[in-house]
Parts: sequence; structure tokens; C-alpha cells
Amino acid sequence: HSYSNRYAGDKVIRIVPKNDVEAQELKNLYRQLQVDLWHPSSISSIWTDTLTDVHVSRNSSQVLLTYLRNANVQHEILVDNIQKVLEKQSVSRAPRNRR
Amino acid sequence: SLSRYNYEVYHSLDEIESWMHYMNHTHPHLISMFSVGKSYEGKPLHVLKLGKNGTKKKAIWIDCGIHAREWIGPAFCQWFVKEAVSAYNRDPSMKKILSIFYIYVMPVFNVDGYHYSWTTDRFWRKTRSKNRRYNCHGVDANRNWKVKFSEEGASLNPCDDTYCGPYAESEPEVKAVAQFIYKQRKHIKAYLSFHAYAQMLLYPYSYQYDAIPNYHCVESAAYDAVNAIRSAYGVRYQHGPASSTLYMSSGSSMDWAYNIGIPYAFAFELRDTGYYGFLLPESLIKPTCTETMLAVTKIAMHLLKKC
Repeated sequence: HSYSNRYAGDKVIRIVPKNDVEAQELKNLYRQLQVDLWHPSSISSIWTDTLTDVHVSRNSSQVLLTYLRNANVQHEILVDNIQKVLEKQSVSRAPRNRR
Repeated sequence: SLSRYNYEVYHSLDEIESWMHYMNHTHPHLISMFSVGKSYEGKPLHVLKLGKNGTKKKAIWIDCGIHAREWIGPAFCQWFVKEAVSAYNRDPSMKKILSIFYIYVMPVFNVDGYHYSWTTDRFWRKTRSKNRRYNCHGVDANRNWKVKFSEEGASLNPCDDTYCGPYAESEPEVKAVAQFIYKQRKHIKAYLSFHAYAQMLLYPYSYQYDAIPNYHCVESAAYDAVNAIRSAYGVRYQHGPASSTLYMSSGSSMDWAYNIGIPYAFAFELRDTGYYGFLLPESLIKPTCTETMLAVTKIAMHLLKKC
């Protein structure tokens, strides 16, 4: 497995806070869960309607998704399993190594 | 074999360095290779200088890979060099550009971070410097420049991804490039930095909402460039001042370049808008680089016009 399978079950989730309350709660949750923020690059840049893409570990993703569903926050899972996407990319690379 | 180098896949740092040496040896009339210094881990900071030899020529600086995980950047820098030298004898515009300008191309700015993103953490962003006082590695190399250092949009927490560093130019990579560009600032007419992802073409300022003095000229160059991008595959790029188009940040290379007098400074945020994000598939390298090549050529041709 590439990267020693460390991304198995990790997800990338897109979230758009509708108002200041959601934005603030997301900031707190991101800090608590120590998510890897893909966009924007800093938590301090998150406001109402800011499109945020976060990479979360398998465990944290359950916590985050449960919160988003219960709080009815608009979200979309962009990458359901990062390890699978990485494996797919490294397949295209592997033949080159063999040569 | 380097003679059949595949520009439509991502390459490791070692492969990119071998490729640079190969291009330097096989195109002596158009390419020379040099180093501006060493990284924190001691790796060489290689730059390719493109263009016909000449004295007192104007120049364009292009860097890729300031942020380690943004792999499409280094892929584009390699694509640009390949296209530029192959188009020299075929395309009158490129012949004119390489006759009038030197183009400095740095395929991997953050060499330590890029290597680390291949071996250990695919989503590493920062450099790999280490300060004994803190547990976390790395500084955001695009928050470490001497312009509004450590102000809004940068973090003072060493464990944050946008950590600006203990002081401006604390990162040897930033210091080395800044020193080189500063020495060449009278010649360099455009600074272009390649990032991902958002599909944007940004210009100063990042650290404030005021307009730049030569706003109209820069805006028209950016407008032409994003139209050139759209002409290829219909992909829409936003363009405008970074502070309002993307978000406020301080200590960026683009603002620093503009503030030392380089009249055109741009930061490209390449594909995509998040569907794959940093994991842009290799199948999208070719279209992304093809459209971006048109934009860079457009900006270079803009420099030749009076504005």
C-alpha cells in the first residue's frame, strides 16, 4: 500500500456554512478534530458561505458527518476513501518503476 | 529513459533533478542550469534558465511547488520547459519570447517538502525545517516573505499549515530565492508562482484590499490570460486581486515580488476546484498544462506591449 495505507478510510468533505453560527461551530470542530484543511488554507479564512474542503481521518469523519447531518449543515463527500484514490494513481506509476 | 520522459505523470524529486540535468545537457543553446542555494535539509535549489544568450535581457521568473502537496505545479513547470524549447523553432511567439527574455524556471521550490510528500505524507504543505522549541515541523513558504510578515492570514502557531515562521526569510529556500530575485529585480518584469487548487489567476495585493498602482495593465494581462485558458478546453478561471478573489494573507511571494518593483506578479491556482483537489489525476496533467501554457505565453507577450 502506498504511504503504508495511512489514508485508509480518510475522506475529503466539502462544507459551506450558511451563517456565522455554523461558521464558528465548524471552526471549533476543525480545531478539535485537527482536520487537514485543503481549502481555504487557514481556519481564520472561514466565514459564512466560505467553501471549505477538509481532509479528515476515518475516525474523525464519523464524528464530523454525524454533526453535519444532525445540524443540517450543507456538505458533500468529495473523496470517500483517499487511500483508494492514491492506490489508483500509484498503479499508473508502478509499471514505470519496473522498467 | 529521459529521452522519452513522460510529462503526463507526476515525478519524484530525484526524477525531476535528473530531468533538469538532461535538459541542461541536451539544449545548451537554450537552457542553462544553476542553483540558488540549499534547502533546510541540504538539497540543491535548482533553477533552469531558458532563452537565447544575450546581455542585459529582460527576464521572467517562474516557480512551482512552494507548497509540497500541490503536485500539478512542478508538473506544469516541467511541461513549460519542454514546450518552450520544442516551440522555439516552430512558434514565432515563443521564438520572440525566448529571444527577448530569459525565463528562470524553478520546478520545485520546496524540495524537502515535495520529497516528504512522496515518501511519507502526501498532504504535507510546508517546508521541513525544525525548531527545537516546537514539536511541529515546517513553515508555510508562502507566508515567510518580507512583506507584511506574520500579519492577517498567517499563523503564529508552528503546528498550523499557514505558520509564517519565526522570522521573515527564516526558511533557507525562501531566503535563497529572495536573494536571487532581488539581485535580478531590475531585469525581471514578471514573477509567476504556480499553486493548486482553485482555478484562479491572482495578482497583488494579498495583504490589503487597496488596488495596485498599475491595476489596469495587470488586470488586462490577467483578463487575456484567463481567456486564453478558457479557449483551450472551456475551463473557467477567476481572476483578480488575491485578497478579494481568494482570501487575505500576508508574507506571500507574489506581494514581495511586486513590492520590490517587479511590475507584474501573479499567482496561479491551477485545476481543479475541489473535485480531486490535490489528488488531481495524471490524466488531467496534459489539459491543465496545455491551457496554462497559453496563459503564460499571453502574459509574456503582454510584457512586450507598452501599457
